[in-house]
Amino acid sequence: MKLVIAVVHDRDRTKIADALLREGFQFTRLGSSGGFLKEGNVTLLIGCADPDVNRVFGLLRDCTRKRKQYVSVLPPDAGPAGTILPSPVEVEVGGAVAFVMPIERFETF
Amino acid sequence: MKLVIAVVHDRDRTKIADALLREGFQFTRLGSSGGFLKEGNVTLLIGCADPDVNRVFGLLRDCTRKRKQYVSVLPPDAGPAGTILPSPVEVEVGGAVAFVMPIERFETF
Amino acid sequence: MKLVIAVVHDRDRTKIADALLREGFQFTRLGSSGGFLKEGNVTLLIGCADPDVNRVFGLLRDCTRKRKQYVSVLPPDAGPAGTILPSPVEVEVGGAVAFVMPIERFETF
Ligand SMILES: Nc1ncnc2c1ncn2[C@@H]1O[C@@H]2COP(=O)(O)O[C@H]3[C@@H](O)[C@H](n4cnc5c(N)ncnc54)O[C@@H]3COP(=O)(O)O[C@H]2[C@H]1O
Ligand SMILES: Nc1ncnc2c1ncn2[C@@H]1O[C@@H]2COP(=O)(O)O[C@H]3[C@@H](O)[C@H](n4cnc5c(N)ncnc54)O[C@@H]3COP(=O)(O)O[C@H]2[C@H]1O
Ligand SMILES: Nc1ncnc2c1ncn2[C@@H]1O[C@@H]2COP(=O)(O)O[C@H]3[C@@H](O)[C@H](n4cnc5c(N)ncnc54)O[C@@H]3COP(=O)(O)O[C@H]2[C@H]1O
Repeated sequence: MKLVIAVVHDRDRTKIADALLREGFQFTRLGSSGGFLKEGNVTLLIGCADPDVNRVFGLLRDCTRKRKQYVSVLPPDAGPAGTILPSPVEVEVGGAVAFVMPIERFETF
Repeated sequence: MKLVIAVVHDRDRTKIADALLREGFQFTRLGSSGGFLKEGNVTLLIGCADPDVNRVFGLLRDCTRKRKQYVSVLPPDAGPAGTILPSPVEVEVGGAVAFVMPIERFETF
Repeated sequence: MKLVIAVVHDRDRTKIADALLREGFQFTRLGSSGGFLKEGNVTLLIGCADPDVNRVFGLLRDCTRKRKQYVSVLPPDAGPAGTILPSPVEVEVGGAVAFVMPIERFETF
């Protein structure tokens, strides 16, 4: 058994949830927000059998996609925190990121 | 050290939290919701010593229990998403699920 | 790659987030609350390269600190749940705790 922790953009959350249910995966949703853009996103905990990780990754690939977004505030690493830019800057924002972690034991009660 | 990630039904959350505190376990609560029934539940992060995992599982067994629940909406894998059923269907809903994960390092600051 | 799961006190959350961004770390924030004091805190998921874990720990050490706090309610393990104390008791509350976990696979979509 593996735990897939996937952070998905808010716009893709319904699509990925329906696809996971259609494929019979069980999962839990946690509200979250991005470190950089501070926008709302969703963190999914998906416990699945080892050979199913590739199917989960396939669904993430189909249901999420990178897009361009304009940001008007500099992050702290690019200047004094919260600097307002004269004109918005284009940042490529992701669709999703996913971590796969080993599970030593799984039980239902 | 191990991290136990436990997803517990909303009705059992107070009981399990009190039992963990009584037994001297430290933990963190994260609001969450189920993938299938979309109902609110709670995800507990419980960092504990390796030999204590069985005690945590014992508390989960005592404080959570399966129960029957009627659902009136089909999940996407059983028909067009959101189909309203003519009459509610009985689904057995869990009390809790728990994952045990290895911890390579733990520090308090 | 490692996943650092850090639980940080609400008062330290902005400071640690700005420091992580300044150092170029990507992370996700999850709202959470403490098992014992039930106060709001924040759980950070920080996926980073193996050799960077020490830098993340350094930032946690700089940005969070233990402080004394007065509590007026006994936890269940010290008496009947929710007992009001005649006079508040001083408890040392932490700045942060952090777990380091192995990552078998990481992908962005
Ligand atoms: N210093 C910087 N300079 C320029 N652009 C930057 C940047 N930091 C982030 N970005 C861009 O902004 C997007 C949103 O990042 P955010 O941290 O809000 O939201 C992130 C965060 O919540 C999570 N995430 C990404 N990498 C992570 C990691 N290593 N650990 C934990 N969470 C991560 O996934 C969300 C989407 O990440 P993704 O990489 O697809 O998309 C990122 C990335 O394209
Ligand atoms: N396709 C389906 N067809 C028929 N019945 C279905 C079903 N999917 C789920 N159920 C039933 O509905 C209950 C609630 O699932 P939900 O996803 O809302 O809420 C779940 C979810 O939040 C979490 N969970 C369970 N398995 C998980 C996994 N493998 N990974 C991550 N989270 C999981 O624990 C909660 C309780 O799960 P539990 O198994 O005890 O109880 C489940 C199960 O009995
Ligand atoms: N039974 C008890 N008797 C007397 N004092 C007690 C106690 N349990 C906790 N405390 C004190 O209260 C502080 C807040 O605990 P809380 O559980 O609300 O908030 C915790 C919890 O959310 C999280 N945490 C700590 N250890 C954890 C663990 N092993 N697993 C998961 N989360 C943990 O980090 C927060 C800060 O923990 P920290 O240890 O720095 O600080 C703790 C500790 O100093």
